[in-house]
Amino acid sequence: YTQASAGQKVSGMVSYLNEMSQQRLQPQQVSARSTSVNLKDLSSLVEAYKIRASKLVELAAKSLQTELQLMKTKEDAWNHCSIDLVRASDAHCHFVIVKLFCSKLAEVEDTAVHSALYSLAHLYALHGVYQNTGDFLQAGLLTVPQLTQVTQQLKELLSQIRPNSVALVDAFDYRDEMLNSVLGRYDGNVYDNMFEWARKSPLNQTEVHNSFYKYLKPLQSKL
Amino acid sequence: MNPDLRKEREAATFNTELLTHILDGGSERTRRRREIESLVIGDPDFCHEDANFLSRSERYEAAVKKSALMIMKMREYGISDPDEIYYYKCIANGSHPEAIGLHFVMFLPTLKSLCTPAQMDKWLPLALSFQVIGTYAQTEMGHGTHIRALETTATFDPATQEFVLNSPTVSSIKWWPGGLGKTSNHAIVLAQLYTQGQCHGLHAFIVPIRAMGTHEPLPGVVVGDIGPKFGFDEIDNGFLKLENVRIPRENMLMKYAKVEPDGRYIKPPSDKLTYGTMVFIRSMVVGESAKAISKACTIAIRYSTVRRQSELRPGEPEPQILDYQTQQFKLLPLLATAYAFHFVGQYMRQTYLRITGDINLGDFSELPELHALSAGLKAFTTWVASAGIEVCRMSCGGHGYSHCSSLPGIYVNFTPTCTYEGENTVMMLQTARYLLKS
Repeated sequence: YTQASAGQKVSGMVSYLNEMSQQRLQPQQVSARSTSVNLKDLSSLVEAYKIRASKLVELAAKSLQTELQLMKTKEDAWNHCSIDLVRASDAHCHFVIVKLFCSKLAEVEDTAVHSALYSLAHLYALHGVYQNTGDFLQAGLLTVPQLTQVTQQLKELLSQIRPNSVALVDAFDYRDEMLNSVLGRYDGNVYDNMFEWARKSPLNQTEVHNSFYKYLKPLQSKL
Repeated sequence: MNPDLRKEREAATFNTELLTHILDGGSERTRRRREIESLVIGDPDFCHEDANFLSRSERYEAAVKKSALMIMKMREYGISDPDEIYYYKCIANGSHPEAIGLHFVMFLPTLKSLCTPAQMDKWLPLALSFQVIGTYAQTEMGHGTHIRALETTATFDPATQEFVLNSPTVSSIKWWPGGLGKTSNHAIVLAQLYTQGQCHGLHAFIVPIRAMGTHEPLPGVVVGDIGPKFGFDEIDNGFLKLENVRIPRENMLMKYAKVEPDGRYIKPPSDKLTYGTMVFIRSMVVGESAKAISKACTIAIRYSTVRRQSELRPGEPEPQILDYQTQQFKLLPLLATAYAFHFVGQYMRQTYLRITGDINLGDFSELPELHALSAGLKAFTTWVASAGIEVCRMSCGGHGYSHCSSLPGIYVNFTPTCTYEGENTVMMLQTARYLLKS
């Protein structure tokens, strides 16, 4: 932030901060700016995450500057705005993840697989908006009327992904021996195996557990 | 095959196998992974009692036995590629940690990244032949992520050409590093270096803690297990107290920072290099987050198609619980998260390898970004995955609480990632520091 806001170019995953300083240097007419996110368009969502991260980094930096003006030491100022700082980092990481997931889609050639992964990426991005509506509203990326659309769009994606959900977990290709889970067995024969598993419990080694003779029987005889 | 699961698979709109290839990074890698997995699955030596029914001591012993077996078998099969070793271990260990895991994931990488060529010649053959079984002792009872506050000291004595290591306070006793209590005979100890009366900060030293051969603790070394934990029953997390333990000058890892025989200190090009192993682990943890959440999702989603419960419409048969919108809302975003983390894990791994390659060539320019990104993504993904596994467990109703679901085991063995190799909030603040500097 410090470098980018001073007009120096930063590279790597933080390069979006360059745009922040460009926006500041080249003011646009408010009517010309359409920052509201298109919830049905994944690339628009990626852009929204980028702007959210940029805004929260800026907010944290300003919060730090304000604290510093209150004559605190640098360290105290840092502590007094650490909630904002963690929030900025969180938004940065979230943007990186959404961005990388979407970039991966470009490498997928098979149309059917691409479509399944696209829905997942869309769900991931949209669910993050749903969980962090405050951030997106604060950044002016989302309007209050759009909040209903977020939920509506989420529901549509859930219905869309539901038929593929087993295939999508099968694709992870975990052998039963690796999962070691009766509930998650590939063949789905859960209940027979759960009963068999329970019978192996060491408490079942004898029909009557020793504790009965040691404690319960003497108790019963005394009362 | 359960008829509901069969129907689900038949109705899928894409070829699962093609997606598996994408996740593995190519069809050839899928083929090889399966080939390696079959070696373990078909091996009677790996058929053992369900660990859920064993005591902690029995679980530790079984894990040590398994580790020894794995090493022998991999040598026998000639498996030496790091990815292939990973495949082999994943299937052999399941969701349980490996008893001598730190030897592989921290001890050996630290040797490789911080040893001089001469040190490498000495220590690597010993470590690779398991004459030396090592761990990485950084955390202290009273000090965790803020490593500059670590209290263990290593004072150079030019008269004997030795470092004298001490745990000067109770809070400085090394605490938690895996395999330290009973398994390892050497530890890479992170200690404050003193020479010519000055402290030069944290540096890494190879410290013998048990005699090679008898495995008895060495004089001045107080070492043992720290007791049961939330999970990690296979690992002997340990304590280590050093009382005037003398080690030769050559036992300081001197690829970057050095202490000359006369006691002169030579600074490293970056003080972050000492913590390179932590950056390595943080980078790899991102992929592990994907693994943990994808396992939990696999279990919860398969079970949610098998389990039928209640009524959607009066009088009709019980529906699959995955047909309830609330169940979809719990599980499908987590499924999407598992995929997102998988691809981010691949990216983080490639980025780590690329930047460390540059570092080895003397280019440190991207080290700060690697630090910041690995710290932030480690924190972000482990927080989300830990919470997500718990959601998966609860979405399986009462059966998710049973160890037979494997979900409690996945949770307790994964959730320490939120605190180890850097507590998550501190990691986020490190990322923030970079963001503000950038």
